[in-house]
Amino acid sequence: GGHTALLGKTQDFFQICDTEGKGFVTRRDMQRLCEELPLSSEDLEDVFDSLDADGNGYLTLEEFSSGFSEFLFGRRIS
Amino acid sequence: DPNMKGAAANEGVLANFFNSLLSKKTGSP
Repeated sequence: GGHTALLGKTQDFFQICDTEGKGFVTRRDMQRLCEELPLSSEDLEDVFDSLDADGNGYLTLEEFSSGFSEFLFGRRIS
Repeated sequence: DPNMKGAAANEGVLANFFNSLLSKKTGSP
């Protein structure tokens, strides 16, 4: 159902970041996205830091998807 | 709380990021 579709979308997005198909995203991969997305490399650095929950410098699909679901469901409107 | 402030700022950046990915996906099939 919807959960599977969401998982697929997360994987799509993860692959956009992980252009080399390594299975994880590095800070450098993230910075490369500033050519494709309307975000500065500084913004992308912030994104990386917020998604890299354990701060080891590698963004896994699990970390990526938990950040994505937080964006989808956990966003608080003040 | 400075941590709360940082989280709120990051939330905006994250939202921007995922929104961009979403529009990129739909923008180029």
